[in-house]
Amino acid sequence: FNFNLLCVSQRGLGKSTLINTLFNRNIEASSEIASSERSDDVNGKMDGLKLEDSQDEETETNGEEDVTSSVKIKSYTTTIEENGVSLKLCVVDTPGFGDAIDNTGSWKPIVDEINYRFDQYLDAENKINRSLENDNRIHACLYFIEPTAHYLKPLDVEFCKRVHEKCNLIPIIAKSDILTEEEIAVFKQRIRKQLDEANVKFFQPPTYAMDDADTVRASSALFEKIPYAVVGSNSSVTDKEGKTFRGRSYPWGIIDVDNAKHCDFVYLRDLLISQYLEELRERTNNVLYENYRSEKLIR
Amino acid sequence: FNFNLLCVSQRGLGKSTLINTLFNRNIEASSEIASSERSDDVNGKMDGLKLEDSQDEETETNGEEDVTSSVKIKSYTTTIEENGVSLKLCVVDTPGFGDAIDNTGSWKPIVDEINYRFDQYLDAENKINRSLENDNRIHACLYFIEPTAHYLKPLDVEFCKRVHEKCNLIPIIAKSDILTEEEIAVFKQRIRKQLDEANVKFFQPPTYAMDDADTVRASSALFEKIPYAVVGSNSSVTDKEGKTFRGRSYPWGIIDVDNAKHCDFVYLRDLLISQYLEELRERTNNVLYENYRSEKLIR
Ligand SMILES: Nc1nc2c(ncn2[C@@H]2O[C@H](COP(=O)(O)OP(=O)(O)O)[C@@H](O)[C@H]2O)c(=O)[nH]1
Ligand SMILES: Nc1nc2c(ncn2[C@@H]2O[C@H](COP(=O)(O)OP(=O)(O)O)[C@@H](O)[C@H]2O)c(=O)[nH]1
Repeated sequence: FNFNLLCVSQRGLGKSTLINTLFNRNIEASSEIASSERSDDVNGKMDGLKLEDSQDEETETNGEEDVTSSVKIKSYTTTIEENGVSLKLCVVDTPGFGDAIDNTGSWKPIVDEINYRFDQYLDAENKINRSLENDNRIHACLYFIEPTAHYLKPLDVEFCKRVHEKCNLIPIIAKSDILTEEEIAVFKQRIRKQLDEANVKFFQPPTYAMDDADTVRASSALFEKIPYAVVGSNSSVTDKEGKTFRGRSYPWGIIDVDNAKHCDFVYLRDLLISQYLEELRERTNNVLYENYRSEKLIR
Repeated sequence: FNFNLLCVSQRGLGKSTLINTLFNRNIEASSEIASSERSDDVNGKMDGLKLEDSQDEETETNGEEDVTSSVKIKSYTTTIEENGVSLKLCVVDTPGFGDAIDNTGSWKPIVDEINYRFDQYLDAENKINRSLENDNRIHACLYFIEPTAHYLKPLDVEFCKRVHEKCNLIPIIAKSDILTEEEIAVFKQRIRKQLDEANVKFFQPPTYAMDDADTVRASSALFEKIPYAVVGSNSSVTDKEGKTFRGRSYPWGIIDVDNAKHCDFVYLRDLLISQYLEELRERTNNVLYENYRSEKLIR
């Protein structure tokens, strides 16, 4: 079955690295479809969205397009095995978001993409011989917050307000190794307060009536850590004891990405992949898509 | 005598912390003039620049002014002792730069400020009983680069192009503890190439005909490190051996700000304060101000 993950971040917050760390592979390299292109007849709003060859190509930004926002939508599809289940993973990337001098409206192509995928599903549902095996709807959105240690930026708040009712929003603090433990605690508190005041709801791992106390406790512990302070790493490092792990090596010490004392990576991976993948898909179908469908029928 | 340091950075890159680390004090708290206000009659272009009470006040940004750029100019003045000399230090801050959704033209209020200060000096020079003791011209501009590890952003390049011929530009990589040693090396190379291609000249410690080989070597070593990869810290930390120093403490290790193996802070401090302060002031007077003056006379 499908799992479609939308990733939104300005350039340089470790997005490519984190996705590869989460799924244990180079997503782009293993992508069966090198990049999926939105053709112009499909959706009028999609006109003008061109996709470059490679997102990881280091491009210097010196041209006219850097002054105003030009967000592109790029998808990478690959098959992964999780809990013995084969999963068709699609990572939807949004290069250009937040990177220009003027980022007005940079949320729009992304919201258009979410809506487009809802419409695709709606059309399929309405066909006589409906085949709903290909579920292209966005099941979760990972939003990367710059680790300033102060507050969410206006662009962050605006984006979260625009998407939290359309897909499961999971805000994360990117490159959290720039923050001390106290700074992370203060920053998380402020972010949650700001999102609350903006009436933004991020994804909350659900609890069920029949859950035992331990499960409820584990689930709320997982929830309390949001926004997850994450570190990603494509490379292995070796510490003084000869132990090798995924991490980052600095002159003053080595970070272990999978060490819960170093960052919240393991919690994000739990939420997104090992424990709540099904809940993310279900909430998309039962709540977010239903809301979209009813709003569309009303108009 | 005066030393006027312009500091330009988007919020959250450790600017306040770095200034305090450089001058060994809380600049704002020790500022004899709480904040200097530009009155409207002085310079038509300065209209509308209002100054808030405190730059360090943690303000959530949720209002209309976050959509478009609103850069303010705030000055803090204090007296410092360096090399047995008493120095009237003025730090000119630019809150709001790069913080909005649309940052078009955010360089303009800053360039206006530099020009205004040149004009002030020009007026004083032209008076019959000229008293040039108060030199308010900008002697150096510290420009904070976000440590993305990729490239300079369009906003960075635009700003540097606008100011490098008006004041001594010293680009620095902020919060460099987010980068490994390899990432710093690659990032510095790309930044220098990008600035070179944009014809941006940053301040170069001059060498003199009578300098000995050691001095020339030390001066070029200082120059090669630009953009300085800096870390700042207001607080002291203690390591396992009981040694106390200014730094940042992480679960994986402790950074020592004054350790040249951890960051370039000591080199920035050398350039800016201990060794080339006079050169910065001289170049401002002999080269940058002279160019401004001749251009103005031509028009
Ligand atoms: N400090 C830190 N650096 C990271 C982290 N993840 C990636 N990086 C580095 O940041 C740079 C940009 O990473 P990349 O994944 O290409 O960022 P993207 O532009 O958001 O896709 C690379 O040099 C990475 O090694 C992280 O969690 N912490
Ligand atoms: N990682 C890192 N954090 C820093 C550094 N300097 C300051 N900070 C932290 O970043 C946050 C913002 O610092 P501040 O000086 O207020 O930034 P400003 O908004 O640019 O003035 C605070 O939590 C600081 O402790 C640094 O060099 N490295």
